[in-house]
Amino acid sequence: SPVLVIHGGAGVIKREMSPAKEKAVRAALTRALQNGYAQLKAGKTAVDAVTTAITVLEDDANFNAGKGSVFTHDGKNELDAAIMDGSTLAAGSVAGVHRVKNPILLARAVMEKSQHVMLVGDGAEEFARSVGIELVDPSYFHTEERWQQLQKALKEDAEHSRHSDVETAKHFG
Amino acid sequence: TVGAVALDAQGHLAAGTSTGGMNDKRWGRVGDSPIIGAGTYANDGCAVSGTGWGEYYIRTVAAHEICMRVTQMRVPLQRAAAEVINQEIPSMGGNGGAIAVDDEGHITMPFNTDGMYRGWIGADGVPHVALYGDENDGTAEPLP
Repeated sequence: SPVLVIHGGAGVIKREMSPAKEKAVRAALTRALQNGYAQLKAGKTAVDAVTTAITVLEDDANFNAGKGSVFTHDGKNELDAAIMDGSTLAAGSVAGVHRVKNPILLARAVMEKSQHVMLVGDGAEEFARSVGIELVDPSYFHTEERWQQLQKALKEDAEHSRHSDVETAKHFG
Repeated sequence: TVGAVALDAQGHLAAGTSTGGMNDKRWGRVGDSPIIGAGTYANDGCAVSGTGWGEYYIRTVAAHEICMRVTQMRVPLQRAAAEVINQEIPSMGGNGGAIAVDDEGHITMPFNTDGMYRGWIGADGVPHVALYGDENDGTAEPLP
């Protein structure tokens, strides 16, 4: 029987979750499961199900991917994604893109429409244009919650003379 | 980081992962997500997507390692994932979690942090969602 499993990130701390956020996260995870599983029930492939489920989560600002991506030290949103088809060992991935609305779709395009496995940065976005993947203005990824998280981290950076200690505390990707 | 693994009606597996990286990251630092074998891997017997301190997933080639234990060493999926995610990676100083499915529909979602956003759905079509460590995954047996 078809099966779909998803994750939306580790490091969840119960006491830091508001009831509203918890409700929104549960709803988004449920929607991702339902949409992805609908693909499987319709006889589509595991790659279709994975892509569909991840796209739902990328479009939801509660998750650190796509719309809800965190900021780099330089105040940019920098996204990565990968996909692999177990039946063929085909794989595609992208790293360091700033304008791709759904990086998982671009990773799939790399897998299916190029001879390559991993594209990065401007070149990956040029490839995205060539295969019709939706690009957005970088401001699409700007959310106030993530911006404030960066401001907090920058303030902590300034307050700590030993940068390595700070680096250890903010390792989740 | 978000991810998904799936087994379709033809018995084929797939894995995918997508991330916005790390808050305040510098120097073009890249985590595990785009690196096939570290955060994402699938073959004909196993599919894995990881989330956590990605540099440890790179060093352990975590997703590939889980699948190799399953497909070559015949280690049960749940044990293979637990050995890599909850033993090997923490022993080196890393942490995080993963989701995995094998070609028989067994699933597992190990993590060593307080919680992990996660969900699964099988033949009954009922979505199951959990966020915290004290919520029962019920994944020891194949999904119905």
